[in-house]
Amino acid sequence: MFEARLVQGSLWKKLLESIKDLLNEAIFDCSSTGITLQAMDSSHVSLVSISMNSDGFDTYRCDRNLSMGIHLPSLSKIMKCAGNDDIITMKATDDADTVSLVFESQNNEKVSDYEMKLIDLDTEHLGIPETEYSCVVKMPSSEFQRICRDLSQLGDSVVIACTKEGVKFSASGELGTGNIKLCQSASTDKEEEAVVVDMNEAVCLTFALRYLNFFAKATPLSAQVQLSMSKDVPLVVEYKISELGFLRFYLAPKIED
Amino acid sequence: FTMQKSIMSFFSKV
Repeated sequence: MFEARLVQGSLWKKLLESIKDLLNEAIFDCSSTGITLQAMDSSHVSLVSISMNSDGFDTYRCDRNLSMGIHLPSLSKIMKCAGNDDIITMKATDDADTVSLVFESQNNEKVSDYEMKLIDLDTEHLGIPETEYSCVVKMPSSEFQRICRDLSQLGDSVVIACTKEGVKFSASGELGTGNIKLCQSASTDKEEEAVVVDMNEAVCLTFALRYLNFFAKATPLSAQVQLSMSKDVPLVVEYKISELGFLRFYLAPKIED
Repeated sequence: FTMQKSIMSFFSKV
C-alpha cells in the first residue's frame, strides 16, 4: 500500500506544471523514504530530478517500493481539477495498474476522487556524481524567468558569465545583442530578493534558452532559484519544494566545436 | 560555433 497526503496540495499542482511541457512521461519511484523521479527530455539534452522526503508529507506510507509510470500531461490535467487550497492524497495498492488521487477541500465539505491508469515505462537511470561547482548563484526565481524570457527575443543561446562581482547573461542574434548584469546584493534583509554569488573560479558557459524557459515554469514553486556551474559540465537549476525536497534541472552546455 | 551536448555524455548509466 502506498499513500501520500499533502495538506499543501498546490505544491503538486505547481510541480506538475513545472515539468509537463518538458517531459511526456516519467516514473515516480516511491519508497519508505519518499518519492523520487528522474527523467530526460526526449532530446536527451536535459534531465529532471525530483526528490520529496516522506517527512514532508502530512501522512506517508509505502509498504513496498513502487515504480509508477505516469503520463505527465494526463496527471497534470487531473491535478488541475484540484482547488488551490485542496489537500491532495495519492494512493496505490502494491501491484496496481492505476493510481488514485483524492482532493479534499479545507473545510472537508467536498471530496473528489480520480483514478488514472499507470503506463509501462522502461527508462534509463543516470548516476549523477556529487560535484563541487565553481560558481553557485542564488537569485529570485522571477528574475531568472524574466531574464530567460527577455533574452529569448534576441537569440537561441545565453552566455552566463559569473564572477565574484555578479553574474552576466548575454544573448545575440540577427537583431543585435543584449546583456543583463546582476550584482551581488549589498544587504540581504530580504532573503527572497537577494542575489548571492558563491565563487571559487569564474565561469563562462553557453546554454540553450529553450530549455531554460522550460525550467522557469517552476518559478511558482520557490521564490529563489539556485544555479550551479562549472566549466564544461551541465548547469544545475534548482528549485526548493517547500520543506518537501527539491526539483533540479540539469542542462548540458553548448560547447565550442 | 557551439554544439549542443547530450546530457548522457556527462552522466553514466546505472
